[in-house]
Amino acid sequence: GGASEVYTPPKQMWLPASKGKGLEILGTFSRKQGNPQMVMTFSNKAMQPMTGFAVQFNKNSFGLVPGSALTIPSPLSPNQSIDTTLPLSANGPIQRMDPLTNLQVAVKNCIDVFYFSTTVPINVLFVEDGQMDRKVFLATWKDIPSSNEVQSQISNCNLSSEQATSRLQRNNIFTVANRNVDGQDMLYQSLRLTNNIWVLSELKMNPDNPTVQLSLKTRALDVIPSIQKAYNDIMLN
Amino acid sequence: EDDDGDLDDCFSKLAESRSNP
Repeated sequence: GGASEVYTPPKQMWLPASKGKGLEILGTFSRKQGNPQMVMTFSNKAMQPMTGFAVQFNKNSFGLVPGSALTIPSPLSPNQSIDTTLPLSANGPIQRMDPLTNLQVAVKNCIDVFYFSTTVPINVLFVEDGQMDRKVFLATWKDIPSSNEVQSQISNCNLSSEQATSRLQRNNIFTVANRNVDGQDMLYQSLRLTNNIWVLSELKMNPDNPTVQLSLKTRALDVIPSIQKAYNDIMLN
Repeated sequence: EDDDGDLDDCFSKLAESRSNP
């Protein structure tokens, strides 16, 4: 651990060489030093050197834009592969995408412009100061109607409540309070997205039962499926 | 301190009200 402890999915094929005129891109998303980032491998599988790389995003739900220029050595020679990291900012133009976390990307080089789309794991958009004040949490929990509460289950989870607390905290999901009621651990948690949406949660964990009950409360119901997936990914990986 | 105690109590009540019997 240390440098990058947030849950980072394995790299996926974003642009196969067959669609990129020899350019292949594998990638994933992570979070480092308070910023989301794209972590990619560019490979030149063409028979000519590639130069002039640049990247652009279409408008997206969270206003993600590249935070710097793409750094690829020029030229990228035939058979050469290079790992590169692109820091992202969340201060760009916003347009709601379906699914919400969809991101359309354009990459250009001296040969052509290539397009692909991917989905951003929403946990890379959980900010470091997402710990809600306890008093505000209680008021907000009460304030959000039960129609805005969605329950789900996380199966096959073998973490203790302490392990879950620390693993979730490394991913910017903060435990505001915890109680043990009749042997069941109840964790009250908060997270905040880069666009200032708050999500409150309750985790019910029983040491004798690998199924965890997750209840999410937020005024922005749209984000719930992505948050449920993030909890699953973080707790099971 | 009293405020903290109240908050502790509120979380205990919340947890009790939501725990499965």
